[in-house]
Amino acid sequence: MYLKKLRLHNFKSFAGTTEVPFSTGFTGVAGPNGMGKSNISDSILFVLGPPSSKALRADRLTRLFFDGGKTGKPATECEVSLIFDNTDRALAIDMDEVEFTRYVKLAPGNPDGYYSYFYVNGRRSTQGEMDALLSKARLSADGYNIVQQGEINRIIVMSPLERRGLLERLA
Amino acid sequence: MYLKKLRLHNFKSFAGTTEVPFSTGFTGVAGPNGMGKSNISDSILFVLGPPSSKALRADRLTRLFFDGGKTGKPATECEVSLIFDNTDRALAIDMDEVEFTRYVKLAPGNPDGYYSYFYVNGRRSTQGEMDALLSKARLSADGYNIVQQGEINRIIVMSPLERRGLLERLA
Amino acid sequence: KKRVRLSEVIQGVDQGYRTIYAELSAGGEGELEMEDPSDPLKGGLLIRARPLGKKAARLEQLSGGEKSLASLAFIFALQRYDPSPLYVLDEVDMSLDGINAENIGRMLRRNSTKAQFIVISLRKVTLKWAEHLFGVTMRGDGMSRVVGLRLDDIVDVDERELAKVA
Amino acid sequence: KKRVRLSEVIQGVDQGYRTIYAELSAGGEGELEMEDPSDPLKGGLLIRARPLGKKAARLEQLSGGEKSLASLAFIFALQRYDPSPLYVLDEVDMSLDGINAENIGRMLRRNSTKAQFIVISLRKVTLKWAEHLFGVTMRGDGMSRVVGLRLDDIVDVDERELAKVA
Ligand SMILES: Nc1ncnc2c1ncn2[C@@H]1O[C@H](COP(=O)(O)OP(=O)(O)OP(=O)(O)O)[C@@H](O)[C@H]1O
Ligand SMILES: Nc1ncnc2c1ncn2[C@@H]1O[C@H](COP(=O)(O)OP(=O)(O)OP(=O)(O)O)[C@@H](O)[C@H]1O
Ligand SMILES: [Mg+2]
Ligand SMILES: [Mg+2]
Repeated sequence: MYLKKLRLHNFKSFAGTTEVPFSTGFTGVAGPNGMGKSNISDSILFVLGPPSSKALRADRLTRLFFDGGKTGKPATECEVSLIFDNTDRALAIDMDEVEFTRYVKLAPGNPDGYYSYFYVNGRRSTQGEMDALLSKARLSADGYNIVQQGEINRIIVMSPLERRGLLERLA
Repeated sequence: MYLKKLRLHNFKSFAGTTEVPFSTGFTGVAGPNGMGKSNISDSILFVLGPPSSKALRADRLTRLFFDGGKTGKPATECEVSLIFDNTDRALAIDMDEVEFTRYVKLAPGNPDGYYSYFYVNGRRSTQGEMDALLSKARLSADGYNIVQQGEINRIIVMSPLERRGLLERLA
Repeated sequence: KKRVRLSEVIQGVDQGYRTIYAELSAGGEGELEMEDPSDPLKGGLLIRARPLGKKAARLEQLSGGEKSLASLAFIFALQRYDPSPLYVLDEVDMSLDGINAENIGRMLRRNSTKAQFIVISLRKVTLKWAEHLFGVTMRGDGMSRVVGLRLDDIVDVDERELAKVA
Repeated sequence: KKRVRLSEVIQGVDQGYRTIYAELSAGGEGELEMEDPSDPLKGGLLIRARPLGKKAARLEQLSGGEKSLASLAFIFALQRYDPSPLYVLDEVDMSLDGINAENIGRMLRRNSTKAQFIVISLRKVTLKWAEHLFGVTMRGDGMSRVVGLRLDDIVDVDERELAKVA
């Protein structure tokens, strides 16, 4: 299986809707400082990773909405979709294509101030259901397959117990 | 004033005695990974910085002795000297040249397992005397004039109180 | 049971790590080791890395680039033992000199037959190994855009070409 | 007394930081600010950095390179206000793209008329601004040696040197 398309909607510096088509193999992402490269890896973690915003350099989920740029009004929601080619059925869903979506919307009435919903092929899904699907396909973000900027040496610096934990997840 | 010579004796990967002459202005230090570049900045901190070894990637001072290389026996002492041109008398010593030396020697009888001595122009000096001299000349290592590998973003990440502390030292 | 399974995993990843670290360090030696070899669930997992021509040293003494090489060998060893379909690596070559970055680029290219790699990098020695290349840019309005790039667009990514892309 | 002196220092460094950050970010805006403007000894010191064309954002949202630029502007502002005779900078360009690294190299060269700078770097765009250049090397025996280098020795540190080894 592989990620065939990434769709970002008002996610961090990606205003409006941006679609990025991916191929199998080795894709490089280049560009000057501050253009949005790490925001792309944040968007993938936003869907596949832990639900909190801390790993995404945001103190709260609502900070992830496009802020309107220099003069515009901030967005009140954001959405990221990861569309996978699943012809090899690595994901336990009988579809050639599987789309994982996360949608966060401002909701001042709510205790946290927002809604956060997950969808699999358009149907609401709990975090637990998603985690089960992803971990069986070895797609969860906890196995060191997603390495954020500045984190590469963590493997060396982490405690022996934490390092053992990485391998326990494969056991 | 400026650093005119750095002398390393059995300090980390610098076996035997190495002398590095410096000029005023901008000196670049290049070379592949693992060759000893950061060990050079460690040697400067060893003399000018806090007495503990933790900032030098060593769990104890005796770890700073050249380890003998692949097949040799480890050294039992190390020494670093910083020789400054003091023609402008930035250091409160009436000499055109001032040499700061730190010498650490293995001493199994001692509680920490070593001696650590400081010298100014060959005369034993306490850490306090050195600190007074250095801070008056703005040469202490605590003002962010020495930035170690990986530490450049600390200014951004540190707490507001810690950042205020940097400026308090100039006050 | 759990102990046996974990023990197998550790041995399996260790096998890969030894080989891969030896290759990346051009002759150095690395291995994984349990703090308590008699019981993998008692202690933690230690990682060792001894670059070529050097005496074994504590991990913290290694240089920034040497630590990154060991980390990358570990990640590739995890992939060899139990591959993930997707790897997203953001500036993992940040501490590597030109030669080590080139070797990582080559290994990423090799390993990308078995998995998808999305690699963010500022270094042309790494990016030149990519099969596909995207540029991320912003036009001065704070809105990111993704554009397709060809390798020659960034052949001098450390110099004038960046200004053209930005 | 102590409050007045600290207040002067903060204002002085802030002046320099505003100018230097604007230059390094090619038109962005930065400033220092007391958490408690009425009493510098009550709160801490905040640092603000808003890159060109963007809305003010929390510091943690800035990219790695943007954070480094702000840090470097702060260091140069400290130097402008109360210079140290010696600066030792180890890979401070690690997160910078080619253009930003070049600008830092140029600023280091400018500021080195007033202080001595010893700068460790893997990037030729930075090293090419140096007036003197040392190479640190090891021959496979674990013993470091320092050699004098000329700029052309590393003019293609990402290419020609690689070809020799690869
Ligand atoms: N919610 C948001 N709305 C608009 N812009 C945002 C938002 N969150 C972050 N940004 C902007 O995104 C930029 C950072 O992007 P990112 O970290 O992806 O850069 P980068 O390309 O990885 O750069 P570098 O090479 O320096 O790591 C910052 O300037 C930040 O202000
Ligand atoms: N006491 C010691 N005796 C001998 N070698 C040592 C000692 N302490 C550290 N080293 C070696 O010094 C090397 C690290 O040197 P250093 O950190 O200066 O490299 P570097 O040139 O800065 O590399 P990088 O570009 O990766 O940062 C390590 O390989 C380490 O094993
Ligand atoms: Mg980034
Ligand atoms: Mg180093």
